[in-house]
Amino acid sequence: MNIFRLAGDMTHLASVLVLLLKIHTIKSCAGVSLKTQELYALVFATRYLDIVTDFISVYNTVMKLIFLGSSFSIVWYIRHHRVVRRSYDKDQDTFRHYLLMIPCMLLALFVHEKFTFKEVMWTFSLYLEAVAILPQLVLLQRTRNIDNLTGQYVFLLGAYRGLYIFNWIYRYFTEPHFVHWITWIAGVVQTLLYADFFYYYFESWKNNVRLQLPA
Amino acid sequence: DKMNMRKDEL
Repeated sequence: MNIFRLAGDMTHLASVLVLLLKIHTIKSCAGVSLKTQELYALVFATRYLDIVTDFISVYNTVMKLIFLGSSFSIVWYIRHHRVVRRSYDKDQDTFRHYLLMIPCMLLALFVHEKFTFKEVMWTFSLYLEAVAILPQLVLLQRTRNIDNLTGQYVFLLGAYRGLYIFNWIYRYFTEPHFVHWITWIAGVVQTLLYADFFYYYFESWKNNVRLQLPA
Repeated sequence: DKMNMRKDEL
């Protein structure tokens, strides 16, 4: 475990906690894309299939349970909580996320490390996570005033995979392991998708103005 | 042996 990996995991944890905090305390999911949350729940469900078969460490198992639990509870909150669901803007959150799942599944069926169920599912989760933020970014462009917590959530979510890239670079030079090129490419694509968000997020922070993405 | 490192990552 190197500092980049730990920072990445803590940033990821912070992102889900910020979102849970927002939804649980102010009972509002305004500006939050349910589609992205559903995609993330699917990402974790397909990536952590080995949670019962392969024990890596207590940390690893605990973090997997936290990410699974938080992503599914966020989906539940937005869909079924009698107060939160009223603040969900389904007319704006219209990204057809099935159009993301299908190509990712097809790509995983053709481009993977080895053709086993767990491996294809894991590869699918990598591809899906790379594009899972798209419905949320589209919604942010439509939502005129992005509240701070939602902006922080997206920023932290984008930063975690960026830190993982440093982790892979660090491990590449210090350990006799290798990172499969699929992991590299999916991680870099995912981080690049946040590039314009990061730019506008930094600009709004620097000029101390409310974050707004150009339509 | 080259274990693929992703096994221990999240």
